[in-house]
Amino acid sequence: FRLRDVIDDDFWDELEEILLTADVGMDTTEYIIEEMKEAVDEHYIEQPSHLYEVMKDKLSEIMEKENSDMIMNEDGLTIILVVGVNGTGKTTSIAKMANRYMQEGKKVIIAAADTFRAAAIEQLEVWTRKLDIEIIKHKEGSDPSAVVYDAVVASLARRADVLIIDTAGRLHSKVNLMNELQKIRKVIKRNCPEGPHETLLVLDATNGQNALVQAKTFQKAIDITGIVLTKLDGTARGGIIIAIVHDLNVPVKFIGVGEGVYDLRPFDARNFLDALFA
Amino acid sequence: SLQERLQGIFQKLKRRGKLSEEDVNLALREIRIALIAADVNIKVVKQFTKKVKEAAIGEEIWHSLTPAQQVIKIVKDELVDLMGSVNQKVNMAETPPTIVMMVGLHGSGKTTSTGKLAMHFRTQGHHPLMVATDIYRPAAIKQLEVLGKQIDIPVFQLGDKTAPVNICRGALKYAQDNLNDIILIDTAGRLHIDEELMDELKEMKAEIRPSEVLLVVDSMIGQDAVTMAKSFNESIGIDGIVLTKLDGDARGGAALSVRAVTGKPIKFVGVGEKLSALELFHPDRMASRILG
Ligand SMILES: Nc1nc2c(ncn2[C@@H]2O[C@H](COP(=O)(O)OP(=O)(O)OP(=O)(O)O)[C@@H](O)[C@H]2O)c(=O)[nH]1
Ligand SMILES: Nc1nc2c(ncn2[C@@H]2O[C@H](COP(=O)(O)OP(=O)(O)OP(=O)(O)O)[C@@H](O)[C@H]2O)c(=O)[nH]1
Ligand SMILES: [Mg+2]
Ligand SMILES: [Mg+2]
Repeated sequence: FRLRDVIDDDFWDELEEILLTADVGMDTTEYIIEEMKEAVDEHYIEQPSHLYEVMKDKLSEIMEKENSDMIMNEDGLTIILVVGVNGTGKTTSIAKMANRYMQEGKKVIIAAADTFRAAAIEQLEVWTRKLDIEIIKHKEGSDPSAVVYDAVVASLARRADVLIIDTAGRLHSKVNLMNELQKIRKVIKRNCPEGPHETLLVLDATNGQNALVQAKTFQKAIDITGIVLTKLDGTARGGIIIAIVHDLNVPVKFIGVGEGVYDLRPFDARNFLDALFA
Repeated sequence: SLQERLQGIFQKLKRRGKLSEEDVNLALREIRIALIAADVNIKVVKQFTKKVKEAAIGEEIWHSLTPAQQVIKIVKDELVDLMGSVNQKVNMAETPPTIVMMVGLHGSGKTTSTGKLAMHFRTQGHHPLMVATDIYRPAAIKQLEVLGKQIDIPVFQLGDKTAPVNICRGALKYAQDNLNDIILIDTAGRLHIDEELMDELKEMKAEIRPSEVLLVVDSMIGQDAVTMAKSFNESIGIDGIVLTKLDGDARGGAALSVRAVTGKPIKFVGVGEKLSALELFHPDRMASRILG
């Protein structure tokens, strides 16, 4: 465990270092340390290991949301819109989710609405061929909203259970690209008023403080209902997610732990925190 | 902003007369907060603020009329000093072809940057060849081929069933026959902790002996930048860095961290998704960006 066996100034310094190194960020780190100092006084905590458990309990409360499960439409189509900045793992996460739903016996359709990036459609097609799922696609360079329209209409007509929409990576600071997402959302709503049932923001666990800006910007633009935190199989801890969940009141639904189709797990706050402090 | 917070501190201090070591540390604390918020690694921040303190004390700025501005100037100068490099060019081979290898974490922008560099070298009158060695990611080879078509630059590939080291061997032969003087090798994204994939990279490097290994780093990366860069440098040795997605609003503290831990220069920055969106690295612009 830790080398410290007493809660002293060195202990608080070490805890600060652990939190900051995990990308928890300065504000959240200060908040956590203040809370823990109070806890030590209130509950006469003497063992660092005891304090770590108290801290994980406290953070679990922040991270565990009642809507951590995916919102599925029990009698009809569930539409899942997947968004995020470039390279975070959207396309791969969609393949993983599609596989999950197929294994649950659901009929899944995927919309290739990244009509911009080189070989984005081909990348998704490799997955849909492997999983034997239907893909709705247009030519590269076509209007993503047109793909989404076709996909929603087709999914309703074919009575699919789940439609997952892949979108192009986009920096949240690019207003025209965020407007494009708003247009996609409108197209969904027009043809399926209760949709999208889930709008998932895919975040890369190796990102630092900018992930919080990403989350806030995407939420403001198209109302995020859940987060997929990817690449947790690396050495980055994704600590910024604590501030994100707290500030946006949005749950983490899945974590990505590798490049394979099974490398997706439902979010477990305690496991996440154990790994963060490991 | 950092300037405003430092001004606030110096206002208070001036009213109290002489500056103590503790007062100086207050200013340094603000600098530390600003750098950590910018994703500079906390250990790098520690070393850096120490340097700033030495430089500041040596300059006797603490009694000046505009101490906040002077401190900012010292911090900026130290940042530029640390990140700046005399040589921002790719190391060219003594006799062609020059071989450049692109490496880095998943999704950092290696494939796109390979295309950008190919376009950059062709504009300078070279005859580049791009090589597709990512045999893992679905449609990775196709992605590089599409980019090659966009800028009319050849892409060498042997499909996804041939080992990367053999693809490289084939590429060298092809370049010889087709008189390509620059070979850009795109590799698969990998974790620095994946021994097997890091060995693959070592094997490729030993085979083709590139004159330049470029670590492609996403400018949004957080504290992990140091662990990752150190590991790549220790495992395979890197010669330079490409920092991508700087058209975003990440402060990009990784620029400082990666430079500090590897000693290698940032040679290029990616500023967009188009293949023309590649610029040389400007340390003064980066310093201003990091300080926010
Ligand atoms: N190690 C690891 N790699 C991942 C994970 N998720 C995705 N990747 C890899 O990250 C890279 C980018 O994944 P994509 O699915 O193409 O990301 P994207 O967000 O769709 O990218 P753009 O569409 O270009 O914005 C690929 O090499 C994936 O294999 C994960 O959980 N762990
Ligand atoms: N905005 C912006 N996007 C970029 C930049 N460089 C790359 N991208 C985007 O980032 C995403 C990932 O780029 P890739 O070139 O596929 O990254 P990669 O490192 O080859 O990914 P893997 O091979 O899966 O490891 C794509 O959507 C690119 O268009 C940049 O400088 N700015
Ligand atoms: Mg994608
Ligand atoms: Mg690639």
